[in-house]
Amino acid sequence: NVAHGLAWSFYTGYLKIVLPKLVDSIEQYHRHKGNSSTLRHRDSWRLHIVIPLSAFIPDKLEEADRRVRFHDNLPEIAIDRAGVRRRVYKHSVYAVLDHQGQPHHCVLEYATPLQTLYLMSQDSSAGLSSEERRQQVLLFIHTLQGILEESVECRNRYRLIVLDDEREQEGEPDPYFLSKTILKQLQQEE
Amino acid sequence: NVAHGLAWSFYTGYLKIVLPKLVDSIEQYHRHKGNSSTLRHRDSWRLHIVIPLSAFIPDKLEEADRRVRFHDNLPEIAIDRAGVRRRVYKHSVYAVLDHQGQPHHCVLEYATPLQTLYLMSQDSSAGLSSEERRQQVLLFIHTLQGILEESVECRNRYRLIVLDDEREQEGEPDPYFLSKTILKQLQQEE
Ligand SMILES: Nc1nc(=O)c2ncn([C@@H]3O[C@@H]4COP(=O)(O)O[C@H]5[C@@H](O)[C@H](n6cnc7c(N)ncnc76)O[C@@H]5COP(=O)(O)O[C@@H]3[C@@H]4O)c2[nH]1
Repeated sequence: NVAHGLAWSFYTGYLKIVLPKLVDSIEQYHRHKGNSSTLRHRDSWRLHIVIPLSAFIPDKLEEADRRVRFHDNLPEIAIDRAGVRRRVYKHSVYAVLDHQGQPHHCVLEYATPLQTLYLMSQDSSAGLSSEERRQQVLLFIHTLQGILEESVECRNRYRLIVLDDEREQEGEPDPYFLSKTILKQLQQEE
Repeated sequence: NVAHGLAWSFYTGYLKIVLPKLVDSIEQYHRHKGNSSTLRHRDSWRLHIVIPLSAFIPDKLEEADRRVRFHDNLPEIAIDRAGVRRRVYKHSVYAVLDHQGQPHHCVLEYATPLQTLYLMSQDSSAGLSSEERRQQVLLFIHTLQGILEESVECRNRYRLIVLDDEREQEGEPDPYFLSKTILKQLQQEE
């Protein structure tokens, strides 16, 4: 089951490593910027991970919704990993605009492993159909939720944002669907 | 099948992206170092990927064999990936000493996805036993070989080095098993 391994890989190879360092990273970022505090609400000091049910993941969030705008990168973390000396990990901070044009900042990215699912469903030699891909996305979410709920290292440092972008595509597509979905989550944190 | 997804992920999310840029990276590295050319043999301008059958992967190669010594990092590559702006990819150059103490340089790392397999086999909630893990390592190698053989992007830019470190552990373990295994490969390239 492809998604089972991808969820474990996302956890052991990334979230378990970077999430414990996230708060320090944000504090360092604020110190570096002087007295400003871009990320105002400590309850939103989490990695917001967007999980689109379609598994379709653009490399720039702005391509999905122009109300989601890159703001800055957090300081880098460098760790020796599997023979790569000082492999670099970093997160991006985005400003998400509401309908009044007001920016809400958060640490945001897509669940990168889903790109593998999408590309596999496009490569006939990978043996994954579009129907199977959808099943695997649901299995990825289910497995990842289960792992993270039991993880001491990751507690309170993440937010999974499931994007129902398939149902959304019936009828008139909303160009601000991503920003609205993220803002619903952020409002609960503010 | 966990390993099937990890092999596809390793290809679509890493090797397919970084291997086409490897030659440029090495040329840039040599220019930056003046007239020296650390990696003398163009046939060894490949990413040498060590795949231990045990899936046991230390983060520092020196811990596996002190004749494998970190030399330098190649220039970084930065790409926008899934919302992370300018995500950094880099490779490490190692000096591998032969029995005469002569250094042979190469671009070297472990197959990072196997760390996930190893950690899964240690976490009872992941549902992977040690026996299953071994099967999955073999499936990973088989799947990855199949993908890479068909890949135009990766042709001639990699070398898979399978490390039979399980059989090696019966009897007196050889502290130079890793370096000797790598050197056998490098001698074919020199
Ligand atoms: N040696 C090496 N150097 C790299 O820079 C690198 N980047 C990825 N990989 C391996 O390729 C495969 C595909 O990567 P993907 O990004 O889809 O999944 C990644 C990704 O979703 C997340 N992740 C890891 N590193 C980062 C990172 N720096 N930024 C964001 N996400 C990351 O966690 C997953 C597992 O990572 P690894 O377990 O390190 O192994 C990966 C994986 O097997 C790498 N391997």
